[in-house]
Amino acid sequence: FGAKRELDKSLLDDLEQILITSDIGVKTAQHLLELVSNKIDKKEVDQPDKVRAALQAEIERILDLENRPLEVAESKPLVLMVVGVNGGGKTTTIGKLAQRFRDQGRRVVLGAGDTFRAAAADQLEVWAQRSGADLVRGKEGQDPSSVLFEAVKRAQSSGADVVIADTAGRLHTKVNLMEELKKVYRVLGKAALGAPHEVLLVLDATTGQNAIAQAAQFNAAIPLTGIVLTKLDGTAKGGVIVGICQEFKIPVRFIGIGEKLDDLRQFDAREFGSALFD
Amino acid sequence: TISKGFRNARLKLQGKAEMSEESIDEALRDVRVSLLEGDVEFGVVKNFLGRVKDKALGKVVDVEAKDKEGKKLKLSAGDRFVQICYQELEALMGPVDTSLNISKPVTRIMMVGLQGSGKTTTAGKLAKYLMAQKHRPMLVAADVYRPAAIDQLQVLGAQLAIPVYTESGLMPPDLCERAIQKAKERQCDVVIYDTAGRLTIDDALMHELEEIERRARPDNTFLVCDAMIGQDAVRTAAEFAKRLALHGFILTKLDGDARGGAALSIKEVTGKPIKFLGMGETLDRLEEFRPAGLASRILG
Ligand SMILES: Nc1nc2c(ncn2[C@@H]2O[C@H](COP(=O)(O)OP(=O)(O)OP(=O)(O)O)[C@@H](O)[C@H]2O)c(=O)[nH]1
Ligand SMILES: Nc1nc2c(ncn2[C@@H]2O[C@H](COP(=O)(O)OP(=O)(O)OP(=O)(O)O)[C@@H](O)[C@H]2O)c(=O)[nH]1
Ligand SMILES: [Mg+2]
Ligand SMILES: [Mg+2]
Repeated sequence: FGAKRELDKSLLDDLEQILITSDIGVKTAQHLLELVSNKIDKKEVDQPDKVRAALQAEIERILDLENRPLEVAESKPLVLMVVGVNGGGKTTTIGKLAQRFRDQGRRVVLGAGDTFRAAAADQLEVWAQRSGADLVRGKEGQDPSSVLFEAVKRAQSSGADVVIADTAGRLHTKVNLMEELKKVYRVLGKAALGAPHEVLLVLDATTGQNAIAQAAQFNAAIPLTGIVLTKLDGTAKGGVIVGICQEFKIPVRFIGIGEKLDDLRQFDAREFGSALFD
Repeated sequence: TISKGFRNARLKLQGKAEMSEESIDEALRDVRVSLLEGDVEFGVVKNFLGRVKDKALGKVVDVEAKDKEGKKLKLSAGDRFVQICYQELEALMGPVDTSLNISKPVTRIMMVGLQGSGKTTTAGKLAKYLMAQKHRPMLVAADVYRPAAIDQLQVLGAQLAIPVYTESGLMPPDLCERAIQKAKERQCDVVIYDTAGRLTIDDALMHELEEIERRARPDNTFLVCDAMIGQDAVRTAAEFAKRLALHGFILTKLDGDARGGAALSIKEVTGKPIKFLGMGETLDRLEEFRPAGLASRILG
């Protein structure tokens, strides 16, 4: 353990507490501290600021995955699928994404793929109205795949640039619901070439270590192209994303910082890293 | 699924005749990892381990086991350590108190919590639970912000065939106070206030809850908390408990594989009982809290 033995035990304990209380997870925290204490110069070992800076830099390095902006492809429409466990902020995030595309002068269709939860389509309808997007909704209890197929068809026939597919919240442990998700994925592929071009997992920043299982299971069911980390305007730090990025290499594309239409930001690893240590 | 942390501790300790302080410390390190991975809060873990260590080192023989004929067995020190962990965790999660404060003529229940934790769905579940006990609940749509929140509650009310009170133009404190009279008019004996999700650092919205409390005097205020919440559970629960008269909390989405360590953290920090557990999306999936199941889930 070389340098680590020379690092003040209380400094290590303090740093470990900061990391763990930000939801980085005990094992990830321990690996980070080991790595950093092996890297830093013998002379810097007793300078808390230097150790902290090295930690922050390592976290930023892990998070700094390629984050392409969402772009309308050559072949319109761009098809975006949004998935995640219950209550994480999928529907609200879709409203924000719709607004972002509208600000770029794009025409957007929203697909009300949650045909299960009470008033889910009504909720998405409000966001469609607020962002000036078109909405395709089905009947209650209708197969979500057929509603979303229809949404892509509407986008194609109306010359829209983007389709964003909302799906019902589901726990990754529910096999039948994960099968339903795989079916949606396949049906979107039948509706348009290469669809869905983006699959975003919405993770609530207040979530603890269970987020890792969520990322693993959703990624195993359908290939994720990005993560949206929501509710970062609260007191939770969302540190669990560090372990997720390290293990699955899925980039965080956006963060949600509120409940309004413009409360969405492109993810910035540097800002996130420094906020972790605030 | 048994987490590596606690399984390591169990394997190392199985049948161990004697436990030196050193081996107790080693076992505690494994338990620590397990609890932190189970989302128990950092400081709460520290206190828990301290208590377990005291008991493990103590000469108090308070741990017993019986064989198949009901004869008392002598436990090895290793098995005793494992027993202490389970018992201490169960004790911390209890005592069990799933009672509801009932008042005449109209019992008031208020649901509070962070965004997306399951308040609206749980309001519906509580209504169904109360109907099974021959009560006549009315749901109150006190979330005037979230798109289609009122619609959502109305759909649940329709599923249960019970009234949902909403009045456009009224802010939640007025609405909740007026609901009591509306309930009497409709021969309902319980009102359940579904409030908007909010951050504890949103002073205006936290003040709104204080206003509802002042005007409607809920007999039961429940913090509805997502079982998958991480270290923030303590910050959030402490703030709600500080500003409101919390009567208990409800942990939702336990039908997933989140370990639910927040339950221990929230109980420790607020001292309030865990009342109910949400075990699914439909209105019949509400259970009264029992410590044993949750304790072993958190420990892993
Ligand atoms: N503070 C805050 N709240 C958010 C954010 N994103 C979403 N919310 C809130 O979280 C709650 C749940 O949002 P929804 O969009 O309904 O979440 P969902 O994932 O679609 O939920 P289900 O469809 O029921 O699984 C709502 O109250 C939103 O306003 C965010 O970035 N910050
Ligand atoms: N699997 C599961 N899902 C649940 C449970 N309780 C609620 N949900 C789901 O969680 C999501 C959020 O539930 P809501 O009742 O809308 O949560 P809320 O706290 O009212 O949300 P806001 O009003 O936006 O703060 C919905 O998809 C619910 O169906 C539960 O016990 N298990
Ligand atoms: Mg939704
Ligand atoms: Mg609600």
